[in-house]
Amino acid sequence: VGIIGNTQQQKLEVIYDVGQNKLGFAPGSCA
Amino acid sequence: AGELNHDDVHVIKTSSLLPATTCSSSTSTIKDLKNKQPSLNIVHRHGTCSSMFVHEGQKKTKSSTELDPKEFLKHDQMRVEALHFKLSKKSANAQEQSTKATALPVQSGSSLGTANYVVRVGFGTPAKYMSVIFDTGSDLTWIQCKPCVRFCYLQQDAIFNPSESTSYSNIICNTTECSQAKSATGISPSCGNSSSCIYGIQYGDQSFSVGYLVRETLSITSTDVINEFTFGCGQNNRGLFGLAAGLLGLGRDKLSFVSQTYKKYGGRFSYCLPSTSSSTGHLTFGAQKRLPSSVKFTPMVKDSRGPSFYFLNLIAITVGGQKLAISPSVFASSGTIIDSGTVISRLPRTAYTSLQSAFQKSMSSYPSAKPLSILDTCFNLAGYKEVRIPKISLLFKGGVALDVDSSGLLFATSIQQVCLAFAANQDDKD
Repeated sequence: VGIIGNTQQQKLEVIYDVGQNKLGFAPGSCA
Repeated sequence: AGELNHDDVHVIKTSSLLPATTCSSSTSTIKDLKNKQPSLNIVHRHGTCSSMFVHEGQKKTKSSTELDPKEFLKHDQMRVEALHFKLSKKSANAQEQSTKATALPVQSGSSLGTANYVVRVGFGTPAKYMSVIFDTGSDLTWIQCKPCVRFCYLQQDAIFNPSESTSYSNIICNTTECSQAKSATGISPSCGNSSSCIYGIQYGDQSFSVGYLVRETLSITSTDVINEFTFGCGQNNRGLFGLAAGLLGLGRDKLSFVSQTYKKYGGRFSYCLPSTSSSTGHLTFGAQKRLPSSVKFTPMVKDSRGPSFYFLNLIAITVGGQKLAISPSVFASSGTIIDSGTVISRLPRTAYTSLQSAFQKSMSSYPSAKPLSILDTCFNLAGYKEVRIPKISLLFKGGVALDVDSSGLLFATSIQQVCLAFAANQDDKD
């Protein structure tokens, strides 16, 4: 399986919504 | 890189590639702001912002990645192999057989060696705050507990003592929670004295925790409290946990923190990981009143091979603004998960080869360097004050792009050995 590791998740807000079955990436909101 | 548009490259100061030596953010442990969502500080377990930093025998001027990068990457590979093992049907059968034979499988779970981010959470009444590894790739939350019947490793915080809490209770066998421990750990729970439910969890690097499954109050902040949270109270714990008190399991299984707090937080949480080992990030629970304007969502997929993992549909990769010629079926056949505990992203070999080729072409003006463990695309940047690196984006279903920040493109041991921070799986089917 491919894996998105934590190095590539840096400086990016990762938003999990298990209820809605979706995952968001928000660049620029981790300042 | 000279052939690429300015918008398609990162210009990086080479001095920023090596770890900072001091904590650059506030190290306050708990954010407890009125009218805001419950939020925890995230710090790197071995970083300069961690209270555990000095005690792990490291000098304040060095980070873990600086100390032994080969060992660090080896642990990362162990975690990946354990994830692959867990996801393969063949291994699930083998695990079942092994469990029946009361022998613990060697690679039954996730390796924790590189699950390096910790948050501080309060256990019991009154709450005792302690640092736990935060991990979206596993489910069961556990901490070390007194009286440490068999063994407790050294941890930074005082070991939790159930007798000092007024809200602690053991879970007995033949309960729903006890039976749920099987899917959360991969190992059938057993029944101890006074019908106490005994869980066992073993990770890919053979780290393990065994103890009582209990109900206890969990405090995210002093005002955000979860009553009767089910977790493991470890009486025999060994392995690569550093000085952390235990683990916060953020997977999707029924016993995970996310599932147990579903009514309270709606299965919503978000995080910003610290971009260096010397800064802090945050882990926040619940729906955001106002989502960041830049957010784009992609569907999360449930995969029967590993229903507790967060699967996504990765469909393409761009390097320097150019989409790589990779058939979408390469990604679709294996699937892709997002994991807070794996350090280096892994790609199907076909996809990685294409990425490597495009990246090397863009970096052809820089001398190459010898490979570093799983990282085989390395450069010697000695003598350069600035370098131009092609931007890399991962494209997901729904037109969502993860534009990898410049800090997430390279893994450096020294300025003479700076490597592309992606690695290949052995086989496209992995």
